[in-house]
Amino acid sequence: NKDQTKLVQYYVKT
Amino acid sequence: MLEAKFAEASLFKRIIDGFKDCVSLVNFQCKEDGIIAQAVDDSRVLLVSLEIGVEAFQEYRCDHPVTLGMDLGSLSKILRCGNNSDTLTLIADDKPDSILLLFEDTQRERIAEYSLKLMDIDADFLKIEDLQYDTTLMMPSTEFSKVVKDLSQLTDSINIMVTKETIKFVAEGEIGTGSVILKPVMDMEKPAESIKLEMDQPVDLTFGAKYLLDIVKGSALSDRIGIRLSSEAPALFQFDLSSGFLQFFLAPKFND
Repeated sequence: NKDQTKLVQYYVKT
Repeated sequence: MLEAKFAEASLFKRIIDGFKDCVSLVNFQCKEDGIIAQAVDDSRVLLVSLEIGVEAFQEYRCDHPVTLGMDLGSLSKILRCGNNSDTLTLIADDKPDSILLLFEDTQRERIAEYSLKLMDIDADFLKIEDLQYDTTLMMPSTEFSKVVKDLSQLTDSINIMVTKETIKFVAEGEIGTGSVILKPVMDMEKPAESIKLEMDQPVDLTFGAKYLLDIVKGSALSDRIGIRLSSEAPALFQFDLSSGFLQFFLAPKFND
């Protein structure tokens, strides 16, 4: 089973 | 003052239908050069980015930048009130608490006017850097939609593997497994049917099927979909408008 990653792991909040 | 007129209401309907099921509250930022919007789904996995350029409108005027916070469910109810072939004009003043939607059937002299209350939406804006993707695919959106819908019946995860000459979609579920293999093909008579593949690095990525099912709802906007994949970043799925685009950025699943 694979874990779902989240967008904040890749992108920075502005 | 914002006055943005679509030659056909159906275009704005298709845009909103393309992402209303995955995000509900959206800030539309209207500027001189068009309208942009960005929103992330509740699970923080899928990001929608919309850009409608001035050329997509029959007439467009925006004197001052204005942000229109809308509930897409409510907007969608009003959009259903217009006929597809009506013109649709979005009208808002510089500090609006509502937006006016004007549907006009010029042949029958029918005018319908609705106003939608705006909302203050406190949403993060994510900065997405332009990046080099390992693989870029262009294919018919109906074909991609069929693959996603078919394989989603078997599993909640779809694996996409791209090698030099092959695009392979795989589903492994409790009831069984399925795979679809596509090869790049150039259709000279029907260019829209072509499958184009540019691969710098092979990729092997897994995505949640439910997010892919949301993404394929954008298919009504364009007969082509662009898919950009990278091992290091969320995948980008893009539907082009005559001016602008609807993009979906989807975070992949990884082995823990």
